[in-house]
Amino acid sequence: APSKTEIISWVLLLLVFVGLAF
Amino acid sequence: VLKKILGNFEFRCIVGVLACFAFLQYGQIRVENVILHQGETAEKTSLPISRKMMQGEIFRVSFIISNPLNLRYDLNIIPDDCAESLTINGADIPLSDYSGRCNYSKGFVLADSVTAPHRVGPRTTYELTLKNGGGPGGINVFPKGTGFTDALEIVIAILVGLALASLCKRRKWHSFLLFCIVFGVFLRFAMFSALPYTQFANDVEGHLAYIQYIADNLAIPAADECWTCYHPPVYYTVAAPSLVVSGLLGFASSAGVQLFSLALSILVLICGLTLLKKLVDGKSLIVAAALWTVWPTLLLVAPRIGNDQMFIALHVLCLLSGFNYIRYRKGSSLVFAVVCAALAIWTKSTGFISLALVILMAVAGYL
Repeated sequence: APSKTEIISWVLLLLVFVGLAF
Repeated sequence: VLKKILGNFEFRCIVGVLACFAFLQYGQIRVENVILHQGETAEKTSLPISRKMMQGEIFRVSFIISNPLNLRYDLNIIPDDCAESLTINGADIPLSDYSGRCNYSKGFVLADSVTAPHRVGPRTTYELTLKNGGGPGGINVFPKGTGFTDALEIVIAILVGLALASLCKRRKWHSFLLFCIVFGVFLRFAMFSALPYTQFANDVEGHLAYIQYIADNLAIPAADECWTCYHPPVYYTVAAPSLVVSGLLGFASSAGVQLFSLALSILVLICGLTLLKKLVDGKSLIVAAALWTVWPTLLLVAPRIGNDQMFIALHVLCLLSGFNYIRYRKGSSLVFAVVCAALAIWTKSTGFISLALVILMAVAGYL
Protein backbone atom coordinates (compact mmCIF):
# COMPACT_ATOMS: atom_id res chain seq x y z
CA ALA A 1 0.00 0.00 0.00
CA PRO A 2 1.23 3.53 -0.67
CA SER A 3 2.54 5.48 2.30
CA LYS A 4 0.95 8.74 3.49
CA THR A 5 3.74 10.87 2.00
CA GLU A 6 3.39 9.09 -1.34
CA ILE A 7 -0.30 9.94 -1.47
CA ILE A 8 0.54 13.56 -0.60
CA SER A 9 2.99 13.67 -3.50
CA TRP A 10 0.37 12.28 -5.93
CA VAL A 11 -2.13 14.89 -4.80
CA LEU A 12 0.50 17.62 -5.29
CA LEU A 13 1.25 16.27 -8.76
CA LEU A 14 -2.45 16.46 -9.57
CA LEU A 15 -2.54 20.05 -8.26
CA VAL A 16 0.35 20.95 -10.58
CA PHE A 17 -1.72 19.74 -13.53
CA VAL A 18 -4.75 21.69 -12.27
CA GLY A 19 -2.50 24.76 -11.98
CA LEU A 20 -1.21 24.26 -15.51
CA ALA A 21 -4.76 23.91 -16.85
CA PHE A 22 -5.50 27.39 -15.53
CA VAL B 1 29.66 25.13 23.09
CA LEU B 2 31.27 28.45 22.18
CA LYS B 3 34.68 26.79 22.00
CA LYS B 4 33.28 24.14 19.68
CA ILE B 5 31.73 26.76 17.37
CA LEU B 6 34.89 28.92 17.33
CA GLY B 7 37.04 25.87 16.57
CA ASN B 8 34.77 24.77 13.72
CA PHE B 9 36.55 24.98 10.35
CA GLU B 10 33.49 26.06 8.34
CA PHE B 11 32.75 28.77 10.90
CA ARG B 12 36.29 30.16 10.54
CA CYS B 13 35.93 30.13 6.74
CA ILE B 14 32.64 32.04 6.95
CA VAL B 15 34.20 34.64 9.28
CA GLY B 16 37.06 35.00 6.76
CA VAL B 17 34.60 35.47 3.89
CA LEU B 18 32.64 38.10 5.84
CA ALA B 19 35.85 39.97 6.74
CA CYS B 20 36.99 40.04 3.09
CA PHE B 21 33.50 41.10 2.02
CA ALA B 22 33.50 43.96 4.54
CA PHE B 23 36.79 45.22 3.05
CA LEU B 24 35.39 44.92 -0.48
CA GLN B 25 32.21 46.74 0.57
CA TYR B 26 34.19 49.59 2.17
CA GLY B 27 36.79 49.92 -0.58
CA GLN B 28 34.56 49.21 -3.56
CA ILE B 29 34.70 51.55 -6.52
CA ARG B 30 31.24 53.04 -7.04
CA VAL B 31 29.60 55.02 -9.81
CA GLU B 32 27.63 57.92 -8.31
CA ASN B 33 25.75 61.05 -9.34
CA VAL B 34 24.85 59.84 -12.82
CA ILE B 35 23.34 62.74 -14.76
CA LEU B 36 21.88 62.53 -18.25
CA HIS B 37 21.89 65.76 -20.26
CA GLN B 38 19.53 65.74 -23.22
CA GLY B 39 19.35 69.11 -25.00
CA GLU B 40 18.63 71.67 -22.29
CA THR B 41 17.39 69.21 -19.66
CA ALA B 42 19.53 67.48 -17.05
CA GLU B 43 18.15 64.49 -15.17
CA LYS B 44 19.64 62.58 -12.25
CA THR B 45 19.40 58.86 -12.95
CA SER B 46 21.26 55.58 -12.44
CA LEU B 47 23.08 53.08 -14.61
CA PRO B 48 22.41 51.45 -16.99
CA ILE B 49 20.81 54.24 -19.03
CA SER B 50 18.65 53.14 -21.97
CA ARG B 51 16.18 55.68 -23.35
CA LYS B 52 14.08 56.19 -26.44
CA MET B 53 15.96 58.72 -28.54
CA MET B 54 15.97 60.08 -32.04
CA GLN B 55 18.41 58.68 -34.56
CA GLY B 56 21.61 60.75 -34.58
CA GLU B 57 20.70 62.50 -31.31
CA ILE B 58 23.68 63.79 -29.32
CA PHE B 59 23.47 63.48 -25.52
CA ARG B 60 25.83 63.87 -22.59
CA VAL B 61 26.26 61.70 -19.50
CA SER B 62 28.30 62.70 -16.47
CA PHE B 63 29.08 60.62 -13.42
CA ILE B 64 31.45 60.49 -10.46
CA ILE B 65 33.55 57.46 -9.64
CA SER B 66 34.33 57.26 -5.96
CA ASN B 67 37.33 55.22 -5.00
CA PRO B 68 37.78 55.55 -1.21
CA LEU B 69 41.01 53.50 -0.98
CA ASN B 70 42.55 55.03 -4.15
CA LEU B 71 42.87 51.60 -5.77
CA ARG B 72 43.93 51.02 -9.34
CA TYR B 73 40.97 50.41 -11.65
CA ASP B 74 40.11 49.87 -15.30
CA LEU B 75 36.90 51.36 -16.61
CA ASN B 76 34.73 49.40 -19.04
CA ILE B 77 32.43 51.83 -20.86
CA ILE B 78 29.62 50.39 -22.98
CA PRO B 79 28.13 53.19 -25.09
CA ASP B 80 24.86 52.89 -27.00
CA ASP B 81 25.82 53.66 -29.70
CA CYS B 82 28.94 55.84 -30.03
CA ALA B 83 31.14 57.64 -27.52
CA GLU B 84 32.19 60.88 -29.22
CA SER B 85 34.30 62.55 -26.54
CA LEU B 86 35.37 62.09 -22.94
CA THR B 87 36.62 64.40 -20.23
CA ILE B 88 38.09 63.34 -16.88
CA ASN B 89 37.95 66.13 -14.27
CA GLY B 90 37.66 68.53 -17.21
CA ALA B 91 40.69 67.19 -19.16
CA ASP B 92 39.98 65.90 -22.69
CA ILE B 93 40.83 62.26 -23.44
CA PRO B 94 41.07 61.40 -27.15
CA LEU B 95 38.88 58.41 -28.05
CA SER B 96 39.84 57.95 -31.70
CA ASP B 97 42.22 55.06 -30.84
CA TYR B 98 39.51 52.99 -29.16
CA SER B 99 37.97 50.61 -31.69
CA GLY B 100 35.16 49.72 -29.27
CA ARG B 101 33.88 53.28 -28.85
CA CYS B 102 30.85 52.36 -31.02
CA ASN B 103 30.49 48.79 -29.71
CA TYR B 104 27.23 48.61 -27.78
CA SER B 105 27.75 45.03 -26.59
CA LYS B 106 31.31 44.98 -25.23
CA GLY B 107 32.25 48.66 -25.33
CA PHE B 108 35.84 49.68 -24.62
CA VAL B 109 38.16 49.66 -21.63
CA LEU B 110 39.99 52.72 -20.32
CA ALA B 111 43.07 51.31 -18.60
CA ASP B 112 44.16 52.59 -15.23
CA SER B 113 47.27 54.15 -16.85
CA VAL B 114 45.04 56.39 -19.03
CA THR B 115 42.82 57.73 -16.28
CA ALA B 116 45.30 57.81 -13.36
CA PRO B 117 47.14 61.03 -14.38
CA HIS B 118 43.83 62.97 -14.32
CA ARG B 119 42.48 61.59 -11.05
CA VAL B 120 42.91 63.64 -7.88
CA GLY B 121 41.65 62.32 -4.55
CA PRO B 122 38.97 59.69 -4.13
CA ARG B 123 36.31 61.25 -6.39
CA THR B 124 36.71 61.72 -10.14
CA THR B 125 34.18 63.32 -12.50
CA TYR B 126 33.75 61.76 -15.93
CA GLU B 127 31.72 63.31 -18.72
CA LEU B 128 30.96 61.61 -22.02
CA THR B 129 29.30 62.92 -25.15
CA LEU B 130 27.49 60.19 -27.04
CA LYS B 131 25.61 59.86 -30.30
CA ASN B 132 22.67 57.54 -30.76
CA GLY B 133 22.86 55.55 -33.99
CA GLY B 134 19.27 54.28 -33.82
CA GLY B 135 16.93 52.50 -31.42
CA PRO B 136 17.30 53.32 -27.72
CA GLY B 137 20.35 55.31 -26.60
CA GLY B 138 22.26 55.08 -23.36
CA ILE B 139 25.36 53.89 -21.56
CA ASN B 140 26.63 51.46 -18.96
CA VAL B 141 29.87 51.72 -16.99
CA PHE B 142 31.71 49.04 -15.02
CA PRO B 143 34.72 50.02 -12.91
CA LYS B 144 36.90 46.96 -12.40
CA GLY B 145 39.35 47.17 -9.51
CA THR B 146 42.71 45.51 -10.03
CA GLY B 147 45.27 44.19 -7.56
CA PHE B 148 43.83 44.49 -4.07
CA THR B 149 40.17 43.72 -4.95
CA ASP B 150 41.22 40.78 -7.15
CA ALA B 151 43.22 39.35 -4.26
CA LEU B 152 40.22 39.68 -1.91
CA GLU B 153 37.93 37.98 -4.43
CA ILE B 154 40.38 35.09 -4.82
CA VAL B 155 40.56 34.64 -1.04
CA ILE B 156 36.74 34.64 -0.81
CA ALA B 157 36.50 32.04 -3.62
CA ILE B 158 39.01 29.72 -1.94
CA LEU B 159 37.41 30.06 1.51
CA VAL B 160 33.91 29.31 0.15
CA GLY B 161 35.27 26.28 -1.73
CA LEU B 162 37.09 24.99 1.36
CA ALA B 163 34.03 25.48 3.61
CA LEU B 164 31.78 23.54 1.21
CA ALA B 165 34.38 20.80 0.70
CA SER B 166 34.77 20.48 4.47
CA LEU B 167 30.99 20.06 4.85
CA CYS B 168 31.09 17.26 2.25
CA LYS B 169 34.11 15.69 3.94
CA ARG B 170 31.96 15.17 7.02
CA ARG B 171 29.76 12.99 4.84
CA LYS B 172 32.82 10.90 3.88
CA TRP B 173 33.27 12.18 0.33
CA HIS B 174 36.14 10.91 -1.79
CA SER B 175 39.17 13.27 -1.95
CA PHE B 176 38.85 13.71 -5.73
CA LEU B 177 35.25 14.90 -5.29
CA LEU B 178 36.41 17.34 -2.60
CA PHE B 179 39.00 18.66 -5.05
CA CYS B 180 36.22 19.01 -7.67
CA ILE B 181 34.24 21.17 -5.25
CA VAL B 182 37.14 23.51 -4.39
CA PHE B 183 38.21 23.79 -8.05
CA GLY B 184 34.64 24.10 -9.37
CA VAL B 185 33.74 26.82 -6.88
CA PHE B 186 36.93 28.68 -7.78
CA LEU B 187 36.18 28.48 -11.52
CA ARG B 188 32.64 29.77 -10.98
CA PHE B 189 33.91 32.71 -8.90
CA ALA B 190 36.44 33.43 -11.66
CA MET B 191 33.67 33.52 -14.30
CA PHE B 192 31.56 35.68 -11.97
CA SER B 193 34.26 38.26 -11.40
CA ALA B 194 35.73 38.30 -14.94
CA LEU B 195 32.59 38.55 -17.07
CA PRO B 196 30.00 41.34 -17.11
CA TYR B 197 26.40 40.14 -17.07
CA THR B 198 25.94 41.33 -20.65
CA GLN B 199 28.26 38.59 -21.95
CA PHE B 200 26.60 35.38 -23.26
CA ALA B 201 23.21 36.92 -22.46
CA ASN B 202 19.82 37.10 -24.14
CA ASP B 203 17.45 40.02 -23.43
CA VAL B 204 19.28 40.61 -20.17
CA GLU B 205 18.03 44.19 -19.70
CA GLY B 206 14.51 42.79 -20.01
CA HIS B 207 15.18 40.25 -17.26
CA LEU B 208 16.56 43.02 -15.03
CA ALA B 209 13.55 45.22 -15.76
CA TYR B 210 11.24 42.32 -14.81
CA ILE B 211 13.06 41.82 -11.47
CA GLN B 212 13.07 45.58 -10.85
CA TYR B 213 9.30 45.70 -11.51
CA ILE B 214 8.68 43.04 -8.85
CA ALA B 215 11.00 44.80 -6.37
CA ASP B 216 9.24 48.15 -6.98
CA ASN B 217 5.61 47.00 -7.10
CA LEU B 218 5.75 43.83 -4.94
CA ALA B 219 3.51 42.26 -7.59
CA ILE B 220 3.93 40.09 -10.67
CA PRO B 221 3.50 42.07 -13.89
CA ALA B 222 0.95 41.20 -16.57
CA ALA B 223 2.40 39.40 -19.59
CA ASP B 224 2.36 42.56 -21.73
CA GLU B 225 3.74 44.91 -19.06
CA CYS B 226 7.36 44.57 -20.23
CA TRP B 227 9.09 42.84 -23.10
CA THR B 228 10.18 39.71 -21.19
CA CYS B 229 7.16 39.63 -18.84
CA TYR B 230 5.65 36.66 -20.68
CA HIS B 231 8.18 34.45 -18.81
CA PRO B 232 6.86 32.59 -15.75
CA PRO B 233 7.53 34.51 -12.51
CA VAL B 234 9.32 32.20 -10.02
CA TYR B 235 12.92 33.15 -10.90
CA TYR B 236 12.21 36.88 -11.02
CA THR B 237 10.39 36.82 -7.68
CA VAL B 238 13.14 34.86 -5.94
CA ALA B 239 15.85 37.11 -7.44
CA ALA B 240 14.14 40.35 -6.35
CA PRO B 241 15.53 40.33 -2.74
CA SER B 242 19.11 39.96 -4.04
CA LEU B 243 18.55 43.01 -6.26
CA VAL B 244 17.22 45.05 -3.33
CA VAL B 245 20.03 43.97 -0.95
CA SER B 246 22.85 44.78 -3.39
CA GLY B 247 21.26 48.20 -3.95
CA LEU B 248 21.14 48.82 -0.18
CA LEU B 249 24.83 47.84 0.19
CA GLY B 250 25.77 50.30 -2.54
CA PHE B 251 26.76 47.76 -5.20
CA ALA B 252 25.37 47.84 -8.73
CA SER B 253 21.90 46.27 -8.51
CA SER B 254 22.88 43.71 -11.16
CA ALA B 255 25.74 42.44 -8.96
CA GLY B 256 23.33 40.94 -6.41
CA VAL B 257 21.36 39.12 -9.10
CA GLN B 258 24.62 37.79 -10.55
CA LEU B 259 25.65 36.61 -7.09
CA PHE B 260 22.34 34.74 -6.88
CA SER B 261 23.23 33.00 -10.18
CA LEU B 262 26.65 32.16 -8.78
CA ALA B 263 25.05 30.58 -5.70
CA LEU B 264 22.70 28.56 -7.93
CA SER B 265 25.59 27.33 -10.08
CA ILE B 266 27.46 26.19 -6.94
CA LEU B 267 24.30 24.40 -5.78
CA VAL B 268 24.12 22.66 -9.18
CA LEU B 269 27.77 21.62 -8.86
CA ILE B 270 27.30 20.04 -5.43
CA CYS B 271 23.91 18.39 -6.08
CA GLY B 272 25.20 17.01 -9.39
CA LEU B 273 28.26 15.50 -7.72
CA THR B 274 26.01 14.00 -5.01
CA LEU B 275 23.87 12.34 -7.68
CA LEU B 276 26.87 11.06 -9.67
CA LYS B 277 28.32 9.60 -6.47
CA LYS B 278 25.15 7.56 -6.05
CA LEU B 279 25.06 6.39 -9.68
CA VAL B 280 28.64 5.43 -10.52
CA ASP B 281 31.92 4.71 -8.76
CA GLY B 282 35.59 4.02 -9.45
CA LYS B 283 37.10 5.48 -12.63
CA SER B 284 33.70 6.32 -14.14
CA LEU B 285 32.95 8.52 -11.14
CA ILE B 286 36.24 10.39 -11.60
CA VAL B 287 35.55 11.04 -15.29
CA ALA B 288 31.91 11.98 -14.67
CA ALA B 289 32.75 14.29 -11.75
CA ALA B 290 35.53 16.01 -13.72
CA LEU B 291 33.17 16.62 -16.68
CA TRP B 292 30.41 17.89 -14.43
CA THR B 293 32.82 20.31 -12.71
CA VAL B 294 34.11 21.94 -15.91
CA TRP B 295 31.04 21.55 -18.17
CA PRO B 296 30.95 24.88 -20.08
CA THR B 297 27.19 25.58 -19.92
CA LEU B 298 27.17 25.08 -16.17
CA LEU B 299 30.18 27.41 -15.81
CA LEU B 300 28.73 30.08 -18.09
CA VAL B 301 25.58 30.49 -16.00
CA ALA B 302 27.61 31.73 -13.00
CA PRO B 303 27.79 35.40 -14.12
CA ARG B 304 24.59 35.45 -16.19
CA ILE B 305 21.20 36.94 -15.40
CA GLY B 306 18.23 34.93 -16.57
CA ASN B 307 15.92 32.10 -15.59
CA ASP B 308 17.98 29.22 -17.07
CA GLN B 309 20.22 28.84 -14.05
CA MET B 310 17.30 28.47 -11.66
CA PHE B 311 15.68 25.92 -13.97
CA ILE B 312 18.93 23.94 -14.08
CA ALA B 313 19.23 24.03 -10.27
CA LEU B 314 15.62 22.92 -9.74
CA HIS B 315 15.96 20.19 -12.36
CA VAL B 316 19.06 18.76 -10.66
CA LEU B 317 17.34 18.89 -7.25
CA CYS B 318 14.30 17.17 -8.76
CA LEU B 319 16.49 14.48 -10.33
CA LEU B 320 18.40 13.91 -7.08
CA SER B 321 15.33 13.62 -4.83
CA GLY B 322 13.45 11.52 -7.40
CA PHE B 323 16.40 9.17 -7.49
CA ASN B 324 16.39 9.01 -3.69
CA TYR B 325 12.71 8.09 -3.83
CA ILE B 326 13.33 5.19 -6.20
CA ARG B 327 16.24 3.97 -4.11
CA TYR B 328 14.89 4.33 -0.57
CA ARG B 329 11.14 4.51 -1.30
CA LYS B 330 10.85 7.55 0.99
CA GLY B 331 7.65 9.42 0.09
CA SER B 332 9.02 12.72 1.42
CA SER B 333 11.72 12.66 -1.30
CA LEU B 334 8.97 12.39 -3.90
CA VAL B 335 7.06 15.29 -2.33
CA PHE B 336 10.24 17.38 -2.59
CA ALA B 337 10.77 16.28 -6.20
CA VAL B 338 7.19 17.27 -7.13
CA VAL B 339 7.63 20.69 -5.49
CA CYS B 340 10.90 21.23 -7.40
CA ALA B 341 9.25 20.20 -10.67
CA ALA B 342 6.35 22.59 -10.08
CA LEU B 343 8.77 25.44 -9.34
CA ALA B 344 10.79 24.47 -12.42
CA ILE B 345 7.73 24.77 -14.70
CA TRP B 346 6.92 28.21 -13.31
CA THR B 347 10.58 29.22 -13.66
CA LYS B 348 10.97 28.35 -17.32
CA SER B 349 8.67 26.44 -19.64
CA THR B 350 11.45 23.88 -20.22
CA GLY B 351 10.44 22.70 -16.72
CA PHE B 352 7.95 20.34 -18.37
CA ILE B 353 10.94 18.01 -18.70
CA SER B 354 11.22 17.93 -14.89
CA LEU B 355 7.51 17.22 -14.55
CA ALA B 356 7.69 14.32 -17.02
CA LEU B 357 10.72 13.02 -15.15
CA VAL B 358 8.92 13.14 -11.80
CA ILE B 359 5.96 11.21 -13.19
CA LEU B 360 8.31 8.54 -14.54
CA MET B 361 10.13 8.36 -11.22
CA ALA B 362 6.89 8.21 -9.21
CA VAL B 363 5.71 5.26 -11.30
CA ALA B 364 9.10 3.53 -11.31
CA GLY B 365 9.55 3.98 -7.54
CA TYR B 366 6.06 2.76 -6.73
CA LEU B 367 6.27 -0.32 -8.92
